[in-house]
Formats: sequence, C-alpha cells, structure tokens
Amino acid sequence: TLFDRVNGLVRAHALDVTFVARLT
Amino acid sequence: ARAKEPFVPPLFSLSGEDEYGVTMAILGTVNNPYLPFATSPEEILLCAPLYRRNPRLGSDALARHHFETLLFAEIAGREIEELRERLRALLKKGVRHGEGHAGLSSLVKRIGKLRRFVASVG
Repeated sequence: TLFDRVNGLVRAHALDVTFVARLT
Repeated sequence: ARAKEPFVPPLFSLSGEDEYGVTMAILGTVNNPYLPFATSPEEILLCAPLYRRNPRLGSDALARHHFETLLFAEIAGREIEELRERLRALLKKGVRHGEGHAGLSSLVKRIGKLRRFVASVG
C-alpha cells in the first residue's frame, strides 16, 4: 500500500518532523 | 538525466509511533497521484512541484525517471517555447550582414540541446 511504501522510506532514511516541515 | 533508485522495503513492517506520525504527515501533505512512484526522500520533496507543473505525466515516465529529471524536462519544455519566441522575433527583425548571427546561432544550439534532453526523457 501507499502507507507501506512511504513508511518504508521514512524508516530507511530516518525521516523526522524536520523533513515534513520542508514539504510545507 | 538522473538514475532512479529502486524502492527497497524494510524487512519488518512494524513502525514506531514517531515514524507512523511522520508517514501520516507526509501522506496528508503530499496528496497527489505521483507519490506512489517516489523512491527516495528527494522525490517526495519534488512530488508537489512536479505535479503542479504537469499533472498529466504517465505511470511509465514516473516509474522510469527520477522526479528531478522529469522536473528539468518540464522546465526545459517551457524554456524551448521562450527561446522559439525570441528566435521568431530575431528572424522577424531580420539578420543582415552577420549582424545578430552569433545570437541566432547560439539560440538554435540551445534549443537543439534542450530538445535532445526532452526527447531522451520521452
């Protein structure tokens, strides 16, 4: 699913809230 | 053109609370049909600008090319149009006795280079 894919990227690249801030 | 990294899912699907929160925030912020084709954090970041510029890209292009390459191709397409306008204006003005010939030649070269790049992306 899309959740699994994005979650996989989040975990593989240790993405955190600072990354989310760059999206907005 | 930049190579697209393959998506390698983690071995275990269990996710911590923080990771879950970040994932849901990404899904809530980048809410467009290109996101399922992102294979890296950089592509997640480029998802929205790419979709804004061209929301009609096919799944084949999205799966094959890095979003950066696709974004450059979109920018190149727009630049080609601008340069063609300049070329038309230059030709309308008339190029006499080598005057403006160098400018004309560099415009044609640039358009050719951009066209080859856009064609390589398909």
